[in-house]
Amino acid sequence: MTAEFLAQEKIWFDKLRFDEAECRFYERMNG
Amino acid sequence: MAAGTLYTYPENWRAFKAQIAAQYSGAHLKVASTAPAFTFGQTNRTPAFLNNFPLGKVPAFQGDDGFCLFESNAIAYYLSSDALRGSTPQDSAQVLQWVSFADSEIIPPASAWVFPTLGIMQFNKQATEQAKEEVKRVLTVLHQHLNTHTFLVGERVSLADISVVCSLLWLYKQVLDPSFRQPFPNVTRWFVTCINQPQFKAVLGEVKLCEKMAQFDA
Amino acid sequence: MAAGTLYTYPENWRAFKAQIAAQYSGAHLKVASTAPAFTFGQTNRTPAFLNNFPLGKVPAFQGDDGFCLFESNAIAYYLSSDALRGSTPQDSAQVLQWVSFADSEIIPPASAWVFPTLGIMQFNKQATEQAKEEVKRVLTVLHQHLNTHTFLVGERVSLADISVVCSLLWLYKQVLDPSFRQPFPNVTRWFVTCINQPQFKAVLGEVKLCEKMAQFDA
Repeated sequence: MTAEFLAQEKIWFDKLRFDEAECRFYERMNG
Repeated sequence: MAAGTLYTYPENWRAFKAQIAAQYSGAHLKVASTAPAFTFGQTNRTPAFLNNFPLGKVPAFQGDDGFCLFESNAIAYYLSSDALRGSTPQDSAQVLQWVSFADSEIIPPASAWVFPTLGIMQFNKQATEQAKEEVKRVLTVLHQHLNTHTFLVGERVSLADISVVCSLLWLYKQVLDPSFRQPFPNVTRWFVTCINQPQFKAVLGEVKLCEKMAQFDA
Repeated sequence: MAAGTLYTYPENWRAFKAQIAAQYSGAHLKVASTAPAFTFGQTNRTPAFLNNFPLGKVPAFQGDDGFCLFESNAIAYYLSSDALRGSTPQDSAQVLQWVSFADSEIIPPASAWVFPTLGIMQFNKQATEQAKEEVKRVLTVLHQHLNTHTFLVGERVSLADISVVCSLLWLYKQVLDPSFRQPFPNVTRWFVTCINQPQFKAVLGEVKLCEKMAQFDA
């Protein structure tokens, strides 16, 4: 039962991918 | 002292934060998690609920005075005592630091790893391996910090410990078996110290640490 | 009054929160964002930096007294005045509510929509359409709340406004063109009121609202 409820949680699973992309972008920007 | 009703589904780790905080502060908290008081997926879709909580998400708190609050960290903060919030500007800022750390650094990889083992998400080998590496990084940061600290902020339990313990619950129960957690003894020592505090036990009951890493549940 | 150095790369919306908070509180803040003081991708990988900030992430704050803090919300909170943090338990809990709302409800869809238009990430039509719907939902919640409020909490600017404005910056600059933002006039009124406050302008400069929705930058 709990697992079904948990399945409705909104989690940013892609957060790491976004963080890394943003890092690369600003590292490039800052040479 | 705050008093009111917490709407949530049962066994919600986000709601546990507020419930444990209330145990420490003495705030009088009624938990509405089962019918007829609250049915997840129904009550939180009614106009009356959405009028107070426009996102329709839980946990949601309504004070006996009518004051409404959503977002689990805000509710836990409101139900806390000053001691839990941090008694100096530096301590209260560090409490916020670890509360943010739990949400931004622990929850995404912890969910990516645990959800497939609960059968609530497709298993993806690469995503799981990456999540494991992320969890190791998080446990390393905590292990180093807890080399010189008994609790995360100051000398006693704070909202920082409550938030980070609750965000690690599924990991410790489901996948952090003895060999995986072996390199991070400070974290396991701290985690067990916290869950054995009467205020945590009153909400979490007996927390059994994972003996065998759960694999995905096809 | 806190005083110290904020390490970040230039134009970092997460760092703006702390910088604007310092403008209101009068905290003396030095910003290290360009060489030789700080080079993103190098300085934050040195052992000295990692010793103070184990995640190696920015923004990171070091007080003149040596006190170190990571996580942008904690830094902004530490550099704030009590007025910004919320002057009653209910106000300070609501400040936390909107700070959490910014991180959990705004940043994910805002990043998913805006990053491809900046060339930061691959464009994905379905993800972009879904992000637009989530941004509409967020703007609806804010529009309704701002029907009866000038600012998000209490009668004046707080950390809630600073956090939510900074989390909406890229959206308003890059993709929220007049037709997309037309259904949410309270939000645009509030957003423009905030960015025209001298303390915001001192940090953000002139913020030009999007005239034409940016498409992805192949």
